[in-house]
Parts: sequence; C-alpha cells; structure tokens
Amino acid sequence: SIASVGQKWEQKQVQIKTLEGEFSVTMWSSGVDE
Amino acid sequence: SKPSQVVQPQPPTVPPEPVASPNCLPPPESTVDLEGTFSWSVSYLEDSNFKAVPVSCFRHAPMSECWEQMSAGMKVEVACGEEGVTKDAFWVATVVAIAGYKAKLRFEGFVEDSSKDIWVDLCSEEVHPVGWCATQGRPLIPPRTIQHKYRDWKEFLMRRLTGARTLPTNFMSRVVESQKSRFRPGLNVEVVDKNRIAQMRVATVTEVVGKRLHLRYHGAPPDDNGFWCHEDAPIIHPVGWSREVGHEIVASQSYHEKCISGTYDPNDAPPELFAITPIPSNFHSSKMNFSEGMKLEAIDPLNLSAICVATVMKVLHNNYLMIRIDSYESDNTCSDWFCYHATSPCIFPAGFCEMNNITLTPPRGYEGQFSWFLYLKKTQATAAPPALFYREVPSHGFEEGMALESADLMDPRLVCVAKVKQVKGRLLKVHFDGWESDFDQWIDYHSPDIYPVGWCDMSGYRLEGPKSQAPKR
Repeated sequence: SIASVGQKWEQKQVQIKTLEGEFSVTMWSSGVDE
Repeated sequence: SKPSQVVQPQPPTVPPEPVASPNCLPPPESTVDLEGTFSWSVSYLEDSNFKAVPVSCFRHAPMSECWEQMSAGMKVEVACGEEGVTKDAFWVATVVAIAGYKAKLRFEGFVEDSSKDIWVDLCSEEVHPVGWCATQGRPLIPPRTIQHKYRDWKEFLMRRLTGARTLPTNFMSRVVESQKSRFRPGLNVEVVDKNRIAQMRVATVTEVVGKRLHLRYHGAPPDDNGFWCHEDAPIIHPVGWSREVGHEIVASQSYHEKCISGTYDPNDAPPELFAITPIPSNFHSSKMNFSEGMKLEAIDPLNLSAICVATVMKVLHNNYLMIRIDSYESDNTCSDWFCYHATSPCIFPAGFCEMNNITLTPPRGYEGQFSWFLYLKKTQATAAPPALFYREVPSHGFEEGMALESADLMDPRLVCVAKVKQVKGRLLKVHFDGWESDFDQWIDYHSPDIYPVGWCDMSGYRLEGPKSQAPKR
C-alpha cells in the first residue's frame, strides 16, 4: 500500500501515449527528485 | 614482497598495460578491458539460494541513499526486445524482483506468466520512468504475445497504472550524478607503495572508472602496471600528508621542498577530495593512547584471509599507527610495517578472535596453543587497551550467503564475483566464487572495495567471473 511506502513518495500526473490515444494517470514517484 | 606465498586469483587474460611515460601523463586509452567480463546470468539470479546484498548496504555505492525506495511492484517503461511488434517498441513492465542494481521485469498483461520476464540494469538507459515514452512522442505498444488480449489497451493501462509507483523523472540524471568521482586524471596523490607497504609514494591518477582510481607511481619503471584503489580508500592521501603525519615517503627532492614550503600546484589533490576518517565520539575523551610496543590483533595487509598477532611499531601524528604482523619473518628493515589509523576497523584488541571464534595467526615460531597471557608475559609487552579500539557495530544488513562484487585487495585491479561467507559484527569474510578459502578476505562492511551486484556493469568496470577449477595453493 502507499502508506507503507513512506513519506518520500509524491503523487504526480503522468502522461501516457498509446496507439488508441493519450491520457494521464495519477502515480506515485519516489522522492529521489528531492 | 609477500612474507607468505599467496597465490592470487588472476583473470584468464591480462591486457597489455600502456607504457608509463616518465612524467606520468595519463595513458591514451583505458586500461580496463571489458572483453570477457562476467555477466550475472539468469541461472545465477534465479537460483533459489541467490540473494544479493541490497544496494543500500553500500554507503559509497551510487544511488545507495535512495535504493530502499526501489522495490517490487514499481512500474517502468522498457523496450520490448524480441517481444516488440516493431524494433523499437516500448511497453510498461512491473518490477517483480530486485538483486543489487538488477531488476526482474514482467511486461504488463502477462499476469502470472513469467516466460517473458527479463532482467535489466535498473540504472541503465534501457529503463525509464512511466511517462517517458510520451515525452518522446512514442506510443506504448503491447508485446506480440499478449497483443490479442485486449481491444482497448488504453483502459487497461489506466487501470494498471493509476496509483502505482514509478521512478522519478530525473532518475537517470541522479544516477549519472551519483557516479561522478571527486578525482580526475592528472591529479597527484600520496599512496602506499605496493612493493614496500611501509612507505608512501607519489602517484598520478591516470584513469577513473566507477570512482576507482588507476594510479601511476612517479619514477616507476615502464613495465610497472600501476595500482588501482577506490577514491575513498584509506591508503591514499593528499599531497603533503606523509610529511604532516611523519610517514616515510619516497619522492623527489623537489617534491619534498614543495611539501615543506606548502606551495602546491593545481594538480596536487587537496585534502577535501579525500574520505574523512570517522572519529568515534568517545575517541578524544579517552585519556589512554596507543604506544610503541603494544600488542593487538590486525588483519594482515599482505594476506587478508588472516587476522594476526601484531605490534604497534611507531605512533605517528594524527593518530596514525605503524603496525607490524608478528608472524612475518624478521628482517629488521621495517619494510613490512603498515599504516593503520587508530580508528581503523581492521585492528582489534587482544582476544577479539577468540571472542568471535576466528582463527588467530600466532606470532612466528610460536608452537602449540597460542595464549595471549603467556605471550605478553614472554615478550614483556602490554596489550593495547580495548577502549582504544573503534568497534561500533551498526545494523549493516550484510548476511551470510549474500552475493556481491568485491575487489581482490591482493590485486586491486580485479573486481570479482563474491559472497559474504561470515559476518562477525562489522567484519565480513568475503569468499571469491570458485576459489579456495585461502583466498577469502576479511573486509569491513564499510569498505569502499565491495559493491552491489551489477556495479561493474553499471560502472563500465570489468567483473571477474567465478573460477570453476580453483588451483591448490
């Protein structure tokens, strides 16, 4: 679960492109960005 | 130069070394020959007994500080390879296992089917955070085996990716950043003379691979192949260090004059580039100190499989000690003394081996069961007080049987496939796969000479594979 991942994770919108079209999803990204 | 005939693991072929130029200019080409480098195969990685030491256990390793966040369930984008509908098709995959820097990936849509799983280097350019393909204008295309499973992959991906974890967008730049060395070719350092360990020499960095430095000794003969060590190794020091602490050094007259005057040039590596020796909090509060003649136990610098009875031969400035192993043949030349810092994790109080069930190499000529009590009485010496030793044992995560990559410190050019054979507090006994136990090496868990599985691949350093037929010593 996300709760067990800890505080170093942040939510972000990720753009995905497929042959059927583009869309965005909400994913968790590790805080390596920091 | 070795008191005992220690046969070292050698690669099947030794690449020719470039000829050292008199003024120690960097060689024109890399001395690392990657031909025949060992790759951790699927049979290794998927063996039910295989367990790699986690990257986060190696504090000096790239990405170590954030590796705990890399775990099974994470989604990435990766080239489909043979499964690709087109040559350069990418698809989303889930990390199903991690071993060092390597990750086993399963393409989304394969559910429980592991037949197309692939092992990749997680830090390589073939793996990307989810969303990378879109930024490149590339559509994600499902692998050929599962292409028929869904009519609308968009809906499938939306369901699979929402709320899932992926790598940060700047992951690759962080990887590159964490691999950068503080050193550059051309810098001068002081380093232990590999041919006479009691003295230092001046050397120039000629190559840096994965923070391992190739050094050429000044004044070395043309056929000398130099020396490799990690930039955090305790055997390299800034220009002027030997003079500061009172260590013997072989150098030109002009070098000595430079150290006296303190007028260094831009190619002399400054102190801030070197690893800081950790000083335990209680170190300065102790009223006792090491003194000449004190006995202790120490890892034999010329045979790292042995922990031996040893003597403090000289106390240098800044808490450096010259230690001699008592089992060496006596030659009265001081050539086999070796410098350890008082806080080194490679020296131990008398009784350490007995307490940890480790075989202690007794002094030369000692017959029968070794007794510290009798030996101290016989030599009229005192044992260095246990309070002087740095024995902090943190929870380091290394476990017996775990795989890693380790430099062979008897020939530190070689980084070999290895396993943790024993754990004694913070001390690890590293076993080189396929080699007899005589070649094992005692190494501190914090040593910069041990690396996670996949480090060589990631760093462009040659990895020596296991030896199938170990020679008898």
